[in-house]
Amino acid sequence: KEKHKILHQLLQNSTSPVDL
Amino acid sequence: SNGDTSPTVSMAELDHQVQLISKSHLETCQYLREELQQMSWQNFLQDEVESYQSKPREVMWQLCAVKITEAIQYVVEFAKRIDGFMDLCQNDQIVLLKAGSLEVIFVRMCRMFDSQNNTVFFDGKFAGPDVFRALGCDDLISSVFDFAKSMCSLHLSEDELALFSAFVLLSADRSWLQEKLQVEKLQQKTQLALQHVLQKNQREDGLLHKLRCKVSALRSLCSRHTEKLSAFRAVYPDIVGTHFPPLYKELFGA
Repeated sequence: KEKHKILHQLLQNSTSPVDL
Repeated sequence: SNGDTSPTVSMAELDHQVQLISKSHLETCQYLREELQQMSWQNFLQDEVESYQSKPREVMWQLCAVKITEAIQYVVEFAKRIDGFMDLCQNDQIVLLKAGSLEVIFVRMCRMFDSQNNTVFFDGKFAGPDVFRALGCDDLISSVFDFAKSMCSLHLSEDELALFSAFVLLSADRSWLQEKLQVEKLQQKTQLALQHVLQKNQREDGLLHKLRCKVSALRSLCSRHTEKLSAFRAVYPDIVGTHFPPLYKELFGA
């Protein structure tokens, strides 16, 4: 999970305003 | 079609599947065709081309990594909206996106490609292969442009493109899948919907075969991207480590 942290976040968020 | 069982129900289901995937595609395609059409006259001027060409290799690589990463976020959203994708285990969602997101970007690229001028929409304008010279990957860039051109020549509609993108993303033969059977079922369903839409749109008989042939070309492009990235990283490990988008690094193992 740690290895794909951002991908996990993107998959879990309903929309994805993740700071990349 | 002979009326024996429930073809009407199947057709309705397939129509529904086509509608859902087309909607997901249109909601996440980054640029609408109309928007691209409006920008189609905007080509880079010679001095702008030269400015890209004179960028240091690492700066151009970083710019392209950022653009790919932006596009990947839209592909992730597309995947999330495909019926059944979020029901797969998390491992398999990650496996499919790691292996397939760049392939979907290459498929989607034909929407942003101008075959007549051999240009692609990049960084606000349409760019020819020469814009990417500083990357030091002329052979790969040339292959990517050739692929986009050959995809364009198929003149896929948005619903056909949507179904083909989903088919590519749901490839059940990816390594490390835990629930391969579930993925196989989703991919088969998508293939049926793709066949259905091709028939409905009265496309030529061999088109599905042509599309299936594109899958191996996509895999080759992606493995060549990985090779080029490895070669770049060997020379510029710190640039990749500190300046490349984290999502890009997660996906491509940089």
